[in-house]
Amino acid sequence: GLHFNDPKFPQQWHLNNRRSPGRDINVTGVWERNVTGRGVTVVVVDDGVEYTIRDIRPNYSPEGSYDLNSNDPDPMPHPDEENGNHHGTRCAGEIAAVPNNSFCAVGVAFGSRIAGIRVLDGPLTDSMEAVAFNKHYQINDIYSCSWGPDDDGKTVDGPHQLGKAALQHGVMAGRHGFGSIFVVASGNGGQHNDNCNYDGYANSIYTITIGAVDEEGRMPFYAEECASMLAVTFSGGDKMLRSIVTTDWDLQKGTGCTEGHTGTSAAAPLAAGMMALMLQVRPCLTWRDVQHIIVFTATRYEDHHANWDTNQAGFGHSHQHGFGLLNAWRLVNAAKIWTSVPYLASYVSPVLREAKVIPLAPGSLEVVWNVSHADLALSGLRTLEHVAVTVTISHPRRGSLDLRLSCPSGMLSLIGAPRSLDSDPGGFDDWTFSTVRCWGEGAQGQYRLSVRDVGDRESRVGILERWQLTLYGSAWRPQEVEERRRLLEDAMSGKYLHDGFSLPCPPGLDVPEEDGYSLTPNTLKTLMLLGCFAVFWTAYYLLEVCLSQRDVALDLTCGGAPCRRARNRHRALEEGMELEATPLYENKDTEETEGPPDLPNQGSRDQEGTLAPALDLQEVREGPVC
Amino acid sequence: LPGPGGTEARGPVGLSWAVHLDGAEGEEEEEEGTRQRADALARAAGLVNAGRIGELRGHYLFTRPAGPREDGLEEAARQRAEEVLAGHEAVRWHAEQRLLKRAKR
Repeated sequence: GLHFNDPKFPQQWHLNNRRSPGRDINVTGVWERNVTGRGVTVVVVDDGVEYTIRDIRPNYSPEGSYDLNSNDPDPMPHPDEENGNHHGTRCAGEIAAVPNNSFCAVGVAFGSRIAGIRVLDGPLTDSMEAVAFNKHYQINDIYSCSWGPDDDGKTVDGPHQLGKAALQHGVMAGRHGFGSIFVVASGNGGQHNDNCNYDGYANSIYTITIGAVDEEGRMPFYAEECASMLAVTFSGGDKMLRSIVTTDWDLQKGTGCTEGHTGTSAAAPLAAGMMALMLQVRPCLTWRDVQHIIVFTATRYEDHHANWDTNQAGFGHSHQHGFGLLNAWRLVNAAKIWTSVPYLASYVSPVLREAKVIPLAPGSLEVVWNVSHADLALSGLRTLEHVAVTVTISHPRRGSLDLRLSCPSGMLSLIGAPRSLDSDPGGFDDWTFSTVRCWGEGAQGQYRLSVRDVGDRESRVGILERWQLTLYGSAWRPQEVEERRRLLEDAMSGKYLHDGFSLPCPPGLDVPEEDGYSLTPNTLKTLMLLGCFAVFWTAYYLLEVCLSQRDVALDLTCGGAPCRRARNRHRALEEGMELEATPLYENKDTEETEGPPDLPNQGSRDQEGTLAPALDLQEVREGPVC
Repeated sequence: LPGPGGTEARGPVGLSWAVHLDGAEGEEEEEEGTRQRADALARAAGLVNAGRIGELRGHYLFTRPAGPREDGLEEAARQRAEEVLAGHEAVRWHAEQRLLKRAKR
């Protein structure tokens, strides 16, 4: 029932697929119920956002924006040699392109506000990442990050100390205590046999890791697999398949619109847009609520290549597709009735020192750790969310290692996939792998880490030096997980998706931001000019007043106050001015009897209804002054 | 690095350290005290306190002041800074800031 005049909207198959019905994010029904992301701000952390483009300008949030590359509040992208700084603008268009403006396309959450943090166009350090992740975190609700460490199949990297601290701080203090939502793209290293478990942003429990599928629902050639992927959504595929149509920059070779946005970069902003729709209907969802809703609503579909496994809690997961396809209708309906999950509970095992040789495949080194009821009693942890394993392994060729983790249920995760291009001799030094595949399962029992060497026989021996298990979850019992699943399925008809139904939301915390709004040099210059003008104008005015008073001082024949009032009035009349104070002065008695001096309004009216400023009233009561 | 917020676009990155100081997790007054200690510590290390790192309480960015850039001088400055920061009892953690490689996806 919705019609948009945006010329490229009919080609936005990811929003409304007419060629292959059902292969889209299922958002139109949500829009029809006026859920468009209103009241939510999404920030694109990237190479800038061209906010002056017609599709962006009306939804642009300067309050949430910043340029960390130039250190000013303006995130406008800078043209570069490769015409490459259009990336952030394209992502922003996917999220919040304005509809019905006869320009290009429509965003998933076209009622939301969109901000930009420019950080990828220059040298980047850990401290800059930390600043970016918390920038304006009481204004920005969702951080969309379509970038990460190199996807070259040999990099192992992620947030460093400060970046990690900022992510943690963001989920605790951001969004008035409900927690910033960090959406990250899983990676484009498919051709290089890369895997997103070697990306620390994807492994982080504080992020939502989003992968891509093409229009046919298959994993594209560029996409990466991993055990920490939460879900997938649409993006481009090979040459025969359509890419994402979205707003583009109009600088250099840009036209303001593109049909060629692809990669996991294109998938993550769609997910961020869907998160904005969720937050409109339920603003008090915490960062963990959002993760849970994704797990509970993502749809598993038939894809034999994806190797779906169903865990003990009944959730299907694939290393290729996470818990499945994001579906805007399901996400929003679930969000509408969602009550918060219990607080985050965790368990950390001791550092388990092994110093054991890793055998060549088909052999493997297996180490286990039992988590007892007593171990979990202190934190109250009962069911799992994320499971993390931190390992230190020495090995002459890191890419030959294969690491698998088995949860107490037997659910297996490939947490460290072999990578043919990774010949790093340094092994792993306290690298944390994570999996979400045991979500909702009981936490108690035996965890088994299996490590093997899939390299050739000439490779030297690897050693598992130490490992440590960390469990994250909540006090929910498995039955409560199941009960919540049933509750959500009941809501999928859309019966709660109207303005008349809303669950109460607790108020958020008042968390002040440190630096508020910093002034650019240009703004400072403008302010200085205005200040100078004000000073000169004041000086001129004072001079004029003083000169006009000289006549009074020299008039020795008239020194009394009544005389001055009469003279002033006389002069004003001579100059053709009708002073508002004049009738008040003459009707002083009337004015005094009309009301107490502390009238609520700032002025009072004379008999003719003329509004007189309070200042004039005061002047009359105290008598004339010169 | 001219400030905690970032660098001049495409400009060279000089020496800088992220420093986490003790006793800065509390109220604003404590934070102000920590800032003053950070200023003094940065001076002792031959660096300038460029301010707090974003919203992370107790975390400061120390940068090397502008001056002649010679290899020998830079290494000497690095050693001095490392010595002072590693030896100071109020420094909970410190790390020299290095360029990160990040790719759009």
